[in-house]
Amino acid sequence: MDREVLCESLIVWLETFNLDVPHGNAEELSDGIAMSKVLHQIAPDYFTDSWLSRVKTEDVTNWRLKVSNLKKILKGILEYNIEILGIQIHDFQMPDVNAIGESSNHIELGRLLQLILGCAVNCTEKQEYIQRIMSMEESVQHAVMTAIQELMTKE
Amino acid sequence: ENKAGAGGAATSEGMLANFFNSLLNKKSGAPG
Repeated sequence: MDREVLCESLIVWLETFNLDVPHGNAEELSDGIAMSKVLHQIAPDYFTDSWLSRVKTEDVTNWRLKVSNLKKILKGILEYNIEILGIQIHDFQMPDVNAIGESSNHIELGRLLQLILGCAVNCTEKQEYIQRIMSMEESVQHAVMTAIQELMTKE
Repeated sequence: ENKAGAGGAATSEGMLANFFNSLLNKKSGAPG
């Protein structure tokens, strides 16, 4: 899997969410704010208003603040997989949140977005999210399919 | 005329549709 292509495709996928914060490139995503809002839309009963409020949204330009947000997001995703979806992810290289926060690393951001994609296609509203994917451009669908297939082999 | 190309595109579309439809029908791993 070309992880650069994966990252770009998953950034395009994020356009299917109704987001009120910038989310068009890796730099804009590196503070974690848009991704936290995506998780809140996917599973609002788990990624609650209270959880969302713990993600810093003001002046998140310092890389340490970005990494702090990204750690909360990664932890939340993994706990959601275990506690709600009943999915334990094995042998998947977890995203290096330091690399995302420090340099907006595309490869690592792609891994984090891949885990969010996994939440979307397994949540209670998965039908809606899968149908949105099916309406996307074929090249994006291919990348998304490959990403999901890889995750499925790690469950 | 590029019949192979058109057929390839149709196969690709079909493969994507099959995959996502199977995902739609997959039972959730969620407990309960």
